[in-house]
Amino acid sequence: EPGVPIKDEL
Amino acid sequence: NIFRVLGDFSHLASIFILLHKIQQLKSCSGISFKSQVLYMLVYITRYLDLPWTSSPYNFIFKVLFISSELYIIYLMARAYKPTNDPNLDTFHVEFLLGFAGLLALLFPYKYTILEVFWAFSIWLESVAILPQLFMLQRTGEAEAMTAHYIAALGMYRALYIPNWIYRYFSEPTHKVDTIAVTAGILQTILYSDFFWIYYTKVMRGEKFKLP
Repeated sequence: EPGVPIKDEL
Repeated sequence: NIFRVLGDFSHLASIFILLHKIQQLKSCSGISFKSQVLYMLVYITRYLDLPWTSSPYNFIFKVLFISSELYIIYLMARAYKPTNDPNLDTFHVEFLLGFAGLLALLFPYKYTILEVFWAFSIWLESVAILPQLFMLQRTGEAEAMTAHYIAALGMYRALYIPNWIYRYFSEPTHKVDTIAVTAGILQTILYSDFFWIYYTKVMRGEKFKLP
């Protein structure tokens, strides 16, 4: 999805 | 990358230091219950995606953070309640909740429940240490273990900053997570004064004492 970073951090 | 891994393990280490302090000294004096409750709120609102977490690394850390925080709150509210002095823990957390809530509602990446709660958790985390630092300021000094706890907790987000820089250059998409980066920098700035005293006193074997 454009603009929404992938939540791959804690 | 190394910064990210060191950051996450610093975060985990901070929790072990805190648990060690409480159990060894059989006391939670000097620890802000309000900050701990805020961290619980941070974990709950950030890790709403726990059941859909695909990375085992993230999944394990999320479970560890939520469960250890629950245990810390249990120790402070039940097992070692008499050692927890609410008269020193007087920061008005409603300001912090209002700050995080307002920013989360105004600038989420998307208006979905998960995104708004995620942004709330990021902003709340950035200021959740304030009741703890406020308490430290009121008492004027801290046990070595408490100082190590705050230092390790602060280091975690500080280490995320070189991680973001590294990721920006190493990943082809060059993505910047503006919310996480802005809040992460704010969070690290809030610790800077503490880091300075920690560096000049505790790391040279002296007691953590405010000038």
